[in-house]
Amino acid sequence: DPNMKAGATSEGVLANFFNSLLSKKTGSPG
Amino acid sequence: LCSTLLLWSLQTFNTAAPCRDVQDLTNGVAMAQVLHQIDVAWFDASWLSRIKDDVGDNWRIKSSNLKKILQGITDYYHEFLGQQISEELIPDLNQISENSDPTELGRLLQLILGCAVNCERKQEHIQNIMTLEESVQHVVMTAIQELMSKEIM
Repeated sequence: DPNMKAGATSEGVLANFFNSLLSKKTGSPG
Repeated sequence: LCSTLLLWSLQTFNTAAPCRDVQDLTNGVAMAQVLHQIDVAWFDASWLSRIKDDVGDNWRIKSSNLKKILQGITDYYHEFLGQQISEELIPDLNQISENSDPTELGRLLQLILGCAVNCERKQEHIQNIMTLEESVQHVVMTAIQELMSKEIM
């Protein structure tokens, strides 16, 4: 189903983005 | 942007001041309470007490509250995150206080979102975002990407 595939891709993009944000170091310059 | 970020703040933070629509936010009280919840050490009780909550339709008090909020956010980006906010991202506060402009209010909410996803408790805030409806997550992601693309270190 192309719709399901598009949905899964979109979810993947969101998950990847927010997970990468989670792993980014919190930004105090020190 | 504005309506989606309004939804994000409404579903994430429990503010004493109403936070249901654009009009509710233009006096700055709910946004200040959101910032207080995002980083209670930075936007502390003393900072929050400088935001007047008895605003009514007085645009001068609204404007004064919004200036304090933008200044607090600017200081947070500069001193805590080591960043300068790009000119393009800075909202026109007069348009918010006088005309309740949703585009400019969206800009201010975008900067608050930036505080949330970079603060010490960012994990909690990001995980909350990940529970929101997919369409909301998309707008939030785009707003964060725009902030990141214009970061001035």
